[in-house]
Amino acid sequence: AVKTVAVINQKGGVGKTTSVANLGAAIAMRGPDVCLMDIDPQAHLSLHYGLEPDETTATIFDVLAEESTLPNATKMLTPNLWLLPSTTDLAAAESTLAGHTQRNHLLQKSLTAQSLPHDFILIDCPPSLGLLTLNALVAADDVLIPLQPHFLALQGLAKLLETIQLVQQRVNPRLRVLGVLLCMYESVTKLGKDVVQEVRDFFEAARGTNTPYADARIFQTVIRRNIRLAECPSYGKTIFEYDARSNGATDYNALAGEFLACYGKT
Amino acid sequence: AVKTVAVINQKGGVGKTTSVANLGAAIAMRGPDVCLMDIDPQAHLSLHYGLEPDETTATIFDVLAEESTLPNATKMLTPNLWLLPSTTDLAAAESTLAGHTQRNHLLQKSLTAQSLPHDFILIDCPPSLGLLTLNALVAADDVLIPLQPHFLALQGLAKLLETIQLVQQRVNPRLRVLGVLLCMYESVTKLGKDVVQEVRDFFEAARGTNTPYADARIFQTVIRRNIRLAECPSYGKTIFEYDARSNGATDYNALAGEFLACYGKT
Ligand SMILES: Nc1ncnc2c1ncn2[C@@H]1O[C@H](COP(=O)(O)OP(=O)(O)OP(=O)(O)O)[C@@H](O)[C@H]1O
Ligand SMILES: Nc1ncnc2c1ncn2[C@@H]1O[C@H](COP(=O)(O)OP(=O)(O)OP(=O)(O)O)[C@@H](O)[C@H]1O
Ligand SMILES: [Mg+2]
Ligand SMILES: [Mg+2]
Repeated sequence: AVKTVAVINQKGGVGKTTSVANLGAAIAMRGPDVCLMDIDPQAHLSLHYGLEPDETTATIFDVLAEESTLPNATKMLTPNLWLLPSTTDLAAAESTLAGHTQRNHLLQKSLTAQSLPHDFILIDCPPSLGLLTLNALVAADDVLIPLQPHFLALQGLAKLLETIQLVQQRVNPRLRVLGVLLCMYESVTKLGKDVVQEVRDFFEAARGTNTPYADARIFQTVIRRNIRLAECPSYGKTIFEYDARSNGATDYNALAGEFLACYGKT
Repeated sequence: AVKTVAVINQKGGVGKTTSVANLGAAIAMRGPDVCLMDIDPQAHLSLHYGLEPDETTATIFDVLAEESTLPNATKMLTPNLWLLPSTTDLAAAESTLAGHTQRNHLLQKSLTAQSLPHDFILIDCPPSLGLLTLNALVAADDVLIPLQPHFLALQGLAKLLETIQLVQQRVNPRLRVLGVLLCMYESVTKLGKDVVQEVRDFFEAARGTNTPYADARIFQTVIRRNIRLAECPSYGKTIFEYDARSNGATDYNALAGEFLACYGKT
C-alpha cells in the first residue's frame, strides 16, 4: 500500500520544498516508485523540476476542484518519479474551495478514488496551517517536519504538533509524526545545538503518551547548509543532477536511507 | 502625517520579521516615533520583543474584529517605539473575517479611525498573499520587500508586484514600492550576484512606466548573513540590545539612515 508523507512547517523558508525535491529523487534512485505533490500556490516544487504549468496543464487545483483526476494530472519525470504540479492560481483555492462541505477532505478523496502505482507520495505544503495544509494532514499517513535550527523556527513547532494532534483525533486516526529533519544546519553555532536539545527534550517527554508524536524522532541525518542546494533549482535540477559530490547530495542520499529504514526498506 | 510601510514577501523565511524588528528599532533610536504591527498569525514579531500575548491582551485580532481600537491594543516598548502584538488565534481570522463585506479594508479602517502619534508604521506580514497581507496593502503607503538572494525567492517577486499593482489600481491609488532589501546576503556566492542583477534589470525596465514600482530601488544597504540576528530573538532583544558591534547591527543601522533619506529625514 502507498505511504503518503506530508512535509509541513508553517514557518517559512525552513527547507520544505528543497527536502521534497531532493529526498524524493534520492528515494526513487534506490528503486521505489515516488510521486511528489506540490500543493503550495508558490509552485516552487514544480519550478524546482523546471515545470511552469501553463493554461492547458492540469494541476492540483483541477484535482481539488474535481475537474481532473490524480492519474490525469500527474506527470512522469522518470519511470519511477512523478510530479503533480501546482499553479499560482491555487492561491484562490482557499476562498473558492472554502464553501465546499468537504473542503478539508478533497485531497484525501482524490487519493482514494483509484489505486495508485506509487510506493511513496511526498506532499510539499505552503508555509501556513490553512486549508491546503489541512488537506495534506487529512490525506497523509505520516508527517515529516523540516526545521531550521533557529529560535523563531522552533516557536511554531508546538502549534504544529497541536494541529496534527487535532486532525488525528477528529479526522485521520492513522496520522503520526515520522520526525523532525534539521535543515540548513551549521554545526558551529551554539544556537543550533540549543534548538536541537529543546526538540529532543520535547520528544523524550512525549514518549509513551497517546499523541501522534510519541514515537517521533529527530532524524540522525542532518542537512548541512550548502549553497549548491540553493543553486540547483535555477537549472530545474535536483542536487544529484547538479552536483552529485556536494554535501547536499551526500546528506539527502543518507536521509533517503534513513527514511526507507523507517518503513523496513533499504 | 504618518507613513505606513508594509513589509511583504509571500516567500517564507526571507527576513521580513527580522527586518521589521531591527529596522523599526534603528529608526526609533534616531528620534522618530515608530509603531510596529504584527499581522502574522505566527506572532514572531511579538515574540522577537519578548511578548507572548495571553487571553487578556488585546491584539491585532481584536482590532480587525472591531472589538478593540489601535490605541487600546498598541503597547509602548520605549517612549517612541510601540508594538501592536499578534496572536496565533489570528490564523482563524482568514475564515472568520472572510464573510465581512469590507474584509480587505479592516486594517485601513482602524488606522483612519483616529489620528495616531506615530511618524512611521511598519507592518510585518505572513508568508502569503491572503486576507491579512491584502489588509496591509490596502492600508499602506509604501511596500518594502525583503528578499533572500536565492532563485526560489526571486520567483515570487513578479507575482508580488502584480498583486501590488492590482491593489494600487483598484483600491489604494497611493500605494508604491519603496524598494527591495537584500537579506541574508553572502557576497561570495555567484547566485547572489545573479539574482541581484535580475532584480536590477527588472526595475530598470520599469522606469517611466505607470506602475507602482516605477521608482523602486534595490536598497544600497545589504543585510549580510549574521548568526547574531538569529540569536537575538531568543532573548527578546533587538540586535542593538544584544550585540551592537555585530554586522547585523551595523547593517540595520545603515538601512535606517537610507530609509529615512527616502522621506527627506536623517
Ligand atoms: N541546506 C540548505 N543549504 C542552503 N540553502 C538551502 C538549504 N535548503 C534550502 N535552501 C535554500 O533556502 C531557501 C529556503 O528553502 P525552501 O524554499 O526549500 O524552504 P521552504 O520551507 O519550502 O520555504 P516556503 O516556506 O517559502 O515554502 C531556498 O532558497 C532554498 O534554495
Ligand atoms: N541576516 C540574517 N542572517 C542570519 N539569519 C537571519 C538573518 N535574517 C533573518 N535570519 C534568521 O533567518 C530566519 C528567517 O528570518 P525571518 O523569520 O525574519 O523571515 P520571515 O520572512 O519573517 O519568515 P516567515 O516567512 O516565516 O515570516 C529566522 O530564524 C531569522 O532569525
Ligand atoms: Mg516551499
Ligand atoms: Mg516572519
